[in-house]
Amino acid sequence: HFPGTIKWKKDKITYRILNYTPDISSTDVDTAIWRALKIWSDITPLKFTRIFEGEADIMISFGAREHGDNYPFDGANGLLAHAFPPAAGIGGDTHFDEDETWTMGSNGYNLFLVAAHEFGHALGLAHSRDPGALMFPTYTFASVNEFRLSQDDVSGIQALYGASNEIKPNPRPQPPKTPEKCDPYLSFDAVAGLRGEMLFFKDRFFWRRHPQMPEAQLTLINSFWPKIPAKIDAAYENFERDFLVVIQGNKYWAVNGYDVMPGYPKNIRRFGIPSSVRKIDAAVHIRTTSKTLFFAGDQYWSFDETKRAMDEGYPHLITDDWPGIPARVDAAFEQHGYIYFFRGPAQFLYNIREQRVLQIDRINQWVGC
Amino acid sequence: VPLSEIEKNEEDWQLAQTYLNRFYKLKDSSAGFASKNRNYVSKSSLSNKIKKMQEFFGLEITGNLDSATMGIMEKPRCGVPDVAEYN
Repeated sequence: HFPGTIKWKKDKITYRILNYTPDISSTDVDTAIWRALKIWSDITPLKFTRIFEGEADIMISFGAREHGDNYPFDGANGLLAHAFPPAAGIGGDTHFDEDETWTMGSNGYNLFLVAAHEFGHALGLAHSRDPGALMFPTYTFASVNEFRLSQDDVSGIQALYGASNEIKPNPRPQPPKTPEKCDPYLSFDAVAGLRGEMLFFKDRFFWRRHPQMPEAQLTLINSFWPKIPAKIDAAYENFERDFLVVIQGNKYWAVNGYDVMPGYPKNIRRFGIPSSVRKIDAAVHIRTTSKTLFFAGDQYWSFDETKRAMDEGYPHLITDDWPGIPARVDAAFEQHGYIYFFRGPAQFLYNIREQRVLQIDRINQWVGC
Repeated sequence: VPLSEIEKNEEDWQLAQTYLNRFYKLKDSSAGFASKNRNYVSKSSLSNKIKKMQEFFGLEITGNLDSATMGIMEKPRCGVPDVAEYN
């Protein structure tokens, strides 16, 4: 919230669209604005009414550079929009930077997503530190149809105005939670190295950890890689070819730095994994042997990166070849002759040469807890 | 950060100063500081604001303009400050 917990002293709020952007049709702008207000009215007693003349509580406009409020925009990218906390006059007003490319999709800045954020400010929410929250300061594209407010957003707005007093026929699904590094039940979806850093994937997020840094930074996957799925099943670093492979369902993407390489996604059958396998649980690339292992259910396959072919006689049962490792794994990565296997809140440190588990720990230490 | 670092990355310096000025209320007690260069911002003030931003974004709190911090500063975002008193 803003200092003083500024909020509207009423539930009926008016809004007026003063002008339009040439990037999208005025009908689309109307729709995006209406939907962006609705996400807040759906979960509070607030009611928004559009007016077409006079002074509305929330005056909405597009402008470039200096646009009359002494807070100039900065041309394309950088600042996208801003809004003023609840108050008379300029309070609640919301301005969009006309120098941006506004869109209803993902090829530019999605007007619905930015408007939903700005209306959070216009209703009394400041910025959130939760990287999964709509009120986080930086822009990340998310599919509009799958968009959901985070628990942080819901708690913030309902602390100001209370919950919706309407009985809804179909109760709303629980808001998505942001993973907690100290959660004793934390588990990883995938783990991989990337150019010396470590990436720990969980739900829509990943922790990014630099070896010398005790802290790990939590970020939305799509904030880095907008074109890969919001949540992945497995990942590994192909060190020789300097790219990260992320796997979701029966598809995989090759990522070089920030860029998804052209021609992806491809089907995991290209590795020789049978079409009966619908999901890979974990993948790990072993540099010394140039083999990539794929784990699915209680089985695993070994792919030879040099020959670019699956090794003969696979799949094997995990328990047959990896003494001390659980029958199923969530994630794995290799480092300095050890494989770290992850299952639920535990990690298993496996010595490849000695072919045995040396240590079992909790996984939270990797992400700074 | 050591001054030579900052001079080496003049562009980063400018971006950081603008960013911190806008979102972390850079102009503070040092504003009354008599200095030749109107844009002069004390190193400690800049480093403190960098720490404030790093703390907000869950980054390693170093006070330095490291790549993760610059990476966040270069991301498109909302123009409302992250930390400020509102009048």
